Amino acid sequence: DEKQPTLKEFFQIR
Amino acid sequence: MLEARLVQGGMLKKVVDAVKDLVTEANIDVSSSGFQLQAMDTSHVSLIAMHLRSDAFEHFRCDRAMSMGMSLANLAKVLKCAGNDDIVTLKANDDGDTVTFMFESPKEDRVSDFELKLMDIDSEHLGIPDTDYCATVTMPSGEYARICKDLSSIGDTVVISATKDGVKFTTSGDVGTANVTVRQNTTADKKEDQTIIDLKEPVALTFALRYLTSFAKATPLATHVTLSMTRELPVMVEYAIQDMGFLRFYLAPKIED
Repeated sequence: DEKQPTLKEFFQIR
Repeated sequence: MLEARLVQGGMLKKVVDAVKDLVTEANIDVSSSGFQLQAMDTSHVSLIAMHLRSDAFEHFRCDRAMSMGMSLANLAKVLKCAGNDDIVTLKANDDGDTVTFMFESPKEDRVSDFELKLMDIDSEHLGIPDTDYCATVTMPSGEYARICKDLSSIGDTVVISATKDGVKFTTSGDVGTANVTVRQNTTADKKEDQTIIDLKEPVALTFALRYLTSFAKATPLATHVTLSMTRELPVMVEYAIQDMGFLRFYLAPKIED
């Protein structure tokens, strides 16, 4: 199964 | 005080039309470097990053950096009133809560102005690290749009895999499966038909097609689109705004649960 991570899981909040 | 006069006002319409369905409201940050916008869609899966450099403008004055929060639907309504060939001038006071758009016809025989109300928007800025991408594919933007549209009729997700043989887009659904392979083509007669694949190492990522399809709304902006991919990182889909800046979309890949 695939899940859809959010962008926050890849990029940090500035 | 902000004053910015853009001769190719139609470019602004194309940018807003490309992003307004993905993001409903956004802060447009104005500084001496130009106009910048960064915004995520409501599900925080995709992100828009736009930069229109100050040297793209015939006249650009920005005394103090400011953030102009806008409803993109309302901004699109205003820009719809501009002719495609109109010169667009934006004016705003440092502490004002409105921005004025002035549209001049190329023959200077029609001038109109629209005042748009600004709004306070809380937005999270993501720090996007500089990335050495494994694969960079520059292809005709119309071809990218067609692939997204065709595959969307078959499935919901697409696997994009870049190898030395080309870039393959694969989807499957109730109907069956579909594969489209795009190969490097640097010898096309017309430059706009060329495809360039820069591959450092093979990479394959899975994405939700509906976001990739939405990014294709930027097709009128540029003849080419560039897809940049690295393992387990969001894809960057970039449209150049002529030599004036860029419109980039980022989309998080789907991962194995």
